[in-house]
Amino acid sequence: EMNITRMREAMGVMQHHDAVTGTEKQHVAFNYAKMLDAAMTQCRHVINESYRKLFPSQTEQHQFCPYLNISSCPATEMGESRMIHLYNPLGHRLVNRTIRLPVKDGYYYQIRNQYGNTIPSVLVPIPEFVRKIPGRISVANKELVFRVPIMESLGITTMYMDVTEKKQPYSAVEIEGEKFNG
Amino acid sequence: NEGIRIQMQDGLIVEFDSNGTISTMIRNDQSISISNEFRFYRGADIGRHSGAYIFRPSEQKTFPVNRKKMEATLYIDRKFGIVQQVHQQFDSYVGQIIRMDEKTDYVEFDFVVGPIPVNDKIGKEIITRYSTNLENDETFYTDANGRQMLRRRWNYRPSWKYEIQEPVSGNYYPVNSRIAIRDVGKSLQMTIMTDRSQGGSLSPEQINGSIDLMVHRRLLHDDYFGVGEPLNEPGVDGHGLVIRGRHLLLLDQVEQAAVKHRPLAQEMFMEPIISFTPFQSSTIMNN
Repeated sequence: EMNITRMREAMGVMQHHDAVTGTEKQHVAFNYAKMLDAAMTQCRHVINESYRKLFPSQTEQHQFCPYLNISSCPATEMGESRMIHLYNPLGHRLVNRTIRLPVKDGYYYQIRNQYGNTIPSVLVPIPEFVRKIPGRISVANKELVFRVPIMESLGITTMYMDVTEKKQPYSAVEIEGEKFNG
Repeated sequence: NEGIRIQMQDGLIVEFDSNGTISTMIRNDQSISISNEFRFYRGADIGRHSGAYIFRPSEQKTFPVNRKKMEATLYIDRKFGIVQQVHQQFDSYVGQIIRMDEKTDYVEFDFVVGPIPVNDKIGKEIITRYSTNLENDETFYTDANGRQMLRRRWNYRPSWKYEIQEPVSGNYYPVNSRIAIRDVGKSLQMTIMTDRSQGGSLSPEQINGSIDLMVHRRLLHDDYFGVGEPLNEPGVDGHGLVIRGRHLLLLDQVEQAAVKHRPLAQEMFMEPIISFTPFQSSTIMNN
């Protein structure tokens, strides 16, 4: 309850007129960002606790990737296999949702569903204008793209990202670019 | 060298010309020409300035962001059809990925803008423009906090005689989640979904058929309305803020448009929450 209340309080502060309109002074903007970040960290703790209750056999802490918006995610880009947990917060199911995960070169990637069956995936380069965003600290230069066929409403879908050093029969296919030169 | 044509779900077709610029969209055998570009307004350096509170450019016209020809690369996954995208680099500080997923019926524009260069001592307000040949009778629609769609008309207020003092900003409205134009004759609606609140309007340079959305601003003077400092966010390294955002473009028959854009807005607002845990390959079978 206390962990969620931190986000409630942050949202209450953000309803001040200067946060809504973006007319706050810069040092206040920094403070608002800090307040929201701290509250989100607490909420991630709550999600972790929920997973622990739902899946008591899993003892690992869940890793979150707040920098996915700049194609950076330490959990996926270090060349290690990962279980991917997707929670659909909507009241309706999502069909054929495309997921993009930042990964690095030099490894082979396979995506499997909860039954262990391989599903198609491809690797696309992250464009230079994203890789060079100031402050982006990441070794990822590709995006691993795949589709999740169905995410049930308010449901958790689990996938597997299997990382190997040798090519597998169903490893993600690398897409080459073709320059327009008209 | 002849451009490409990509067919998506529900028969939506998108064409790119040989330069890698989006050029045509076809829905129900109706073809509309479309273009997309990034432009900027110059911030005033004398008089009342654009700032946190107001949008008041020095001239009532825009300038292109790219100083040289845009570079574009096509990525197509011919095996599974998961990826169909074009990477566009307009200038060192403006790039965009246009994605067309054959399992969806919208076109995604994923743009990166910044840090906005101000070495020339000119503040800039960057817009992205979607221009079409739709006839929208100088009218457009914006949402009111994601709820009602409100009708907006160029240089017009429904309850008083409007005298134009601010030709550009007087026509800008808040866009919390979507903005749309309709061509009643063709029975087509183009809706742009935004991933955050932005300012939007028709383009003052082409009142019919176009939508402008302001995506980033960097200004060098205070607007004297109270904040007491220019809108010049430093970003992580002090060289200016970079933004990455998404627009989804829908083209549908007018009667079908709301059925598409309402659930899509919810999906944008509440995306799946992704988390990761380590595992060894052998645990797949155990699980």
